[in-house]
Amino acid sequence: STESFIEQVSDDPLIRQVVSDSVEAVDQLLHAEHHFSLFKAKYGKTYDTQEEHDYRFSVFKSNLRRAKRNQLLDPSAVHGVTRFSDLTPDEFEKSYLGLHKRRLKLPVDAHKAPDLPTNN
Amino acid sequence: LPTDFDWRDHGAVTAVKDQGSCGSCWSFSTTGSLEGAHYLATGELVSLSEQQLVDCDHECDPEEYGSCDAGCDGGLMNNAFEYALKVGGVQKEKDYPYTGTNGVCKFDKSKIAASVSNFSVVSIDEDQIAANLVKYGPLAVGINAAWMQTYIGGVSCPYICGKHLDHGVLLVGYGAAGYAPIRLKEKPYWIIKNSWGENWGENGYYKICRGHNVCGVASMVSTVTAAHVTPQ
Repeated sequence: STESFIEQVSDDPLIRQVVSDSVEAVDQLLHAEHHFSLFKAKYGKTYDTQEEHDYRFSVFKSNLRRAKRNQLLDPSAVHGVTRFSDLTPDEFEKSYLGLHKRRLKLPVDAHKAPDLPTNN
Repeated sequence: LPTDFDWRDHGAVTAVKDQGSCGSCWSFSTTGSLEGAHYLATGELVSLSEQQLVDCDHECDPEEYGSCDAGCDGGLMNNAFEYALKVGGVQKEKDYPYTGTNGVCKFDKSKIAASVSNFSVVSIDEDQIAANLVKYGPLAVGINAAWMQTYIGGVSCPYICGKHLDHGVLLVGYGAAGYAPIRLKEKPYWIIKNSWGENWGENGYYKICRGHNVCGVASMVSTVTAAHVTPQ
């Protein structure tokens, strides 16, 4: 449903400049490389090997697309390149989240907060 | 209820911290809530130790085998409040500094800086959450962090967001309407302190729209009340 939603939202009626796919692809790659350079400089990122660097660049490009999609689906926020842009969603979840995901059960001492007045 | 409220304006919130690449978000949410409660009880704002919780808190839910707090491998704020109740409290950050790795417990009972007197779970009603926030201080909340990896600023209000919780954060305030930089859209929102450093989000903070339990933000909310501790 997300994909079809994006097609609807991004398939805007405006006339687009028609360029051949290869030119656009090159342009996007240059764009991504420029962003990746800025990202590495801003967050002090270095990679041990050329393979690791190339892999992280591919993850970065995928996260650029995710940020673009997130911007479409979350228009009242600003989405883009963050310090986590060279991490896959799984790596991000494993390293930076950490809430036990399970049915909400409460320890024996927890009790429900009494309702508070919310008007006046 | 005030239309806008922010505990940062009342001195009840410490600086934004950074959990590093360690799944210890639950400990930051726990200390943030206890720091606020301690401030309300004593007038003293003191940064509390997440590392004590990471190293020493292995509290389990007695009703569910295997759901224990496990340092960098995850935990739950309500379990952590239970642990703090049992051991007497939490030390200062400076006495038990954060390393971002699972370590051997070095808890020193004589250096307890803040104690839990009780904790409660707030219903999913977002007005009740606002009322508990104003009355008891910053709240420990769970959230689905799917949209936070690419978040830079503004009020996040995704059209699609799961409600399964995978991140623990601190609710410090709320606003009646927030204009997003790109689009002028009014959104009442929650103000959330995260633990990914100041160079993430809006100076370390996240804003998410209020009113529809977006990303599950209203489904695991806890208040904590601090006991008066005679300073060591």
